[in-house]
Amino acid sequence: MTRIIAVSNQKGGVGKTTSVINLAAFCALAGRKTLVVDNDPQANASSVLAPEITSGSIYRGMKPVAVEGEPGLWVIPSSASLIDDERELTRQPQGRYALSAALEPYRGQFDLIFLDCPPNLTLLPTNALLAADDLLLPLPCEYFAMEGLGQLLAYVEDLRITAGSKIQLAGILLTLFDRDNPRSFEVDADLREHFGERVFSTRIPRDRRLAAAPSHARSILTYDPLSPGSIAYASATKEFLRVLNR
Amino acid sequence: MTRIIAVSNQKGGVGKTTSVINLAAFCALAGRKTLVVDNDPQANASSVLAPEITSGSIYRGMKPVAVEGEPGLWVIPSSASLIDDERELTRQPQGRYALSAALEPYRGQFDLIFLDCPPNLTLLPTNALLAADDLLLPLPCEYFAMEGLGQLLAYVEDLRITAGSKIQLAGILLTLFDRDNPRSFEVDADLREHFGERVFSTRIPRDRRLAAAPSHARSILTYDPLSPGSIAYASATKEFLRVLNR
Ligand SMILES: Nc1ncnc2c1ncn2[C@@H]1O[C@H](COP(=O)(O)OP(=O)(O)OP(=O)(O)O)[C@@H](O)[C@H]1O
Ligand SMILES: Nc1ncnc2c1ncn2[C@@H]1O[C@H](COP(=O)(O)OP(=O)(O)OP(=O)(O)O)[C@@H](O)[C@H]1O
Ligand SMILES: [Mg+2]
Ligand SMILES: [Mg+2]
Repeated sequence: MTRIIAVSNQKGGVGKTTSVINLAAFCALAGRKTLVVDNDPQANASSVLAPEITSGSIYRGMKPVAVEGEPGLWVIPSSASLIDDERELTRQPQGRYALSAALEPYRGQFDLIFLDCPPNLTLLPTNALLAADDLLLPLPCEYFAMEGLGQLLAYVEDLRITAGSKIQLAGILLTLFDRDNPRSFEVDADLREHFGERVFSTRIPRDRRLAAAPSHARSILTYDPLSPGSIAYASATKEFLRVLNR
Repeated sequence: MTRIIAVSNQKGGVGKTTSVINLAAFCALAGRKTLVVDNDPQANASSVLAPEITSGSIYRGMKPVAVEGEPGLWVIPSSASLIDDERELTRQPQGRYALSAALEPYRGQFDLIFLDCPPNLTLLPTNALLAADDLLLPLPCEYFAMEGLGQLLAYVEDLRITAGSKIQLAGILLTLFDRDNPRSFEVDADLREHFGERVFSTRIPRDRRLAAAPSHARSILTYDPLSPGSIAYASATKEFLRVLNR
């Protein structure tokens, strides 16, 4: 039974792409056949998982490509052309469901499909939220990111009511966690009080090696598997898989 | 002579809003009558500079509001309604020039007008790039942000050729600079080799107080004026004003 997971947050730079790449890598390591779909015209995930491909997107019929050096991990890369695809989709009556339709053939071929989203709430993330079964929400304990949380959850709820979305919140993953800042722990405690079990107990620490791995076109698993960031993503993956099977 | 400055970068979380708020605060302190226009539906700048206003935008005729506690600093706040404004603008033939037209009455009333942009290259940032005289580009020394630099500069060049934009690159401001990471210095050196003087010599260090100030609805100037982040933004403002007068 394939599960499609949208990784979304309209706040920029919160660790969406970093979480998609590294959760997917550990899911593949754990024996799940995993597909990453880059749904962002920045194509950051593509630059790590399929650096040699620089055009096309799932909306233009791009097929899955095996990720070199990461058995069980596949990617459908994107490119800047996704900006044009989005403009084209706004003109189509069923434009919000294009990704759902494009992913249909892959249900049954993969155990998990991760959708990396751009930092906004326009048509591309909307496509992902309407195609996905689950929502994973990376969130740093910083003021602007917290401010936007309500807007995102309200938007997701609106899609469930008006557009038939069946998406469930799989969880909130605390990212870029700064253990030296007392404020991080205050925000953490607030979130757990408000969202309970839906906040993963694993926190992803700020770890320079997580920011360095992409420049070597690697996930943290193949770049520095014993680093704090890697161990945290391994533990977050374990928690995530447990939540999916609940 | 009013100068309109777009602060833009489609990469998320690079310090656009933090730079707009703090550069504008120091410009006002230096006696320049300064206006911040929030052109982002996240309304992060608005939540700091005019937290009591939660609807409207410049596209709906919102007028400048004086920022409490920061003499000489004004703001035209935005709200989530900007998502609808953008959708509306896509239907108008002159939709790309709406911000230019809306800012016209304020030329002559302010010395400086800063435009905070959302993390993408859709119609809202395009409006800012077509309305502005100068572009300020916040950039962390991180792989994904560097990857996107070419895409942004190509898009700006395209607007100069196809849409009559007169925007000039005022400079690249290195943000979230991590002095403990040797890679930051490598990227810094590469950038200066490639862009020369257009890279500000002031680097904005990663400083927790910069991330804390917004939760008190303050710029760094009124929150912790002697912090490393504040001193860096004071020095960056000095450099920036010198560049504008060149
Ligand atoms: N835990 C971490 N420790 C250190 N650096 C990190 C961590 N997570 C992400 N980063 C770095 O922070 C920056 C932002 O992360 P990332 O690009 O994954 O966020 P995003 O939400 O996908 O951004 P966008 O909104 O632009 O899509 C990147 O340079 C990334 O390498
Ligand atoms: N120099 C700095 N030191 C520490 N934290 C910083 C610094 N600059 C920005 N931040 C924090 O990093 C996060 C991202 O910064 P900011 O929101 O200004 O970026 P942005 O480019 O405007 O993001 P978006 O793309 O979502 O609009 C915020 O939580 C902010 O408080
Ligand atoms: Mg991303
Ligand atoms: Mg911002």
